[in-house]
Amino acid sequence: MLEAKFEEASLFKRIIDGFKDCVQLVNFQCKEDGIIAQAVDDSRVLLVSLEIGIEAFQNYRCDHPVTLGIDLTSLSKILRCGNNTDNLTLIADDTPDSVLLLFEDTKKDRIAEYSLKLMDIDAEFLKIEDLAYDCTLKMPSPEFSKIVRDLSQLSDSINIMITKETIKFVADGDIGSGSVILKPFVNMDKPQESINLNMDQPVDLTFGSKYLLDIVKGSALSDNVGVRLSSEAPALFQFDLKSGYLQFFLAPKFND
Amino acid sequence: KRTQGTLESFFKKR
Repeated sequence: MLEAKFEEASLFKRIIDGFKDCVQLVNFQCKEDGIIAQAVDDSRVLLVSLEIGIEAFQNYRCDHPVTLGIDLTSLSKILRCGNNTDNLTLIADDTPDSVLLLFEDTKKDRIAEYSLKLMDIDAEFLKIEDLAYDCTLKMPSPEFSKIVRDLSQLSDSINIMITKETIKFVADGDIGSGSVILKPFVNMDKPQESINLNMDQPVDLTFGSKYLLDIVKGSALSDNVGVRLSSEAPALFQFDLKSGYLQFFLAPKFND
Repeated sequence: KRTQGTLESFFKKR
């Protein structure tokens, strides 16, 4: 039996909105220590990895591991039926054909109940080992989002270059070019606005704008985004939850 | 000219 209660439906909505546009069919693996999910986009360039720890829930109970195969387009339709401030409980039995979504209004006696049919999704689970990264960057997610949205207008590629004290984003396209340069700094009053950079080796990597545009949809989950870059591995973009995270692994472009 | 890489080579199937 799974019973997973979010204090606010908006959290689960923001999690699903954060990756529903890049993958569609996802297995949610529910275990006693929380829910994990993983999916690769059709082009095999972007991998999404989600972990929702128990602390992110108001109540969580899962006696028996259960996999919920969910079509995110269908799930989104149901999530739109609930109000953001409703309690949302996901309920499934041990061998479920469907998952129940229970929206409870906290201010009045209103309960809405929806059942979503589950799917058998044949997807491999990839083992992601701890990768070694050359640069680790933490910056405000709205700022990262704006840079990606701005520069992606100019080119289908965005180049990220990091040297010791400088983070440079560049787009060079048919209509012109643009660049944004940032320096690490600490904001004592508003720590979430700080930019932290750890660099072992400089990096110069190019990513597809359309994938970065998908990734920044995770910005609604966290004030910050963690970016880990390496010349030898996919880049990692991470939005932390109160407990858990939404991660995107993105393969870079390379020179022929 | 740049080519888009894929994830395949980096992650192993569990």
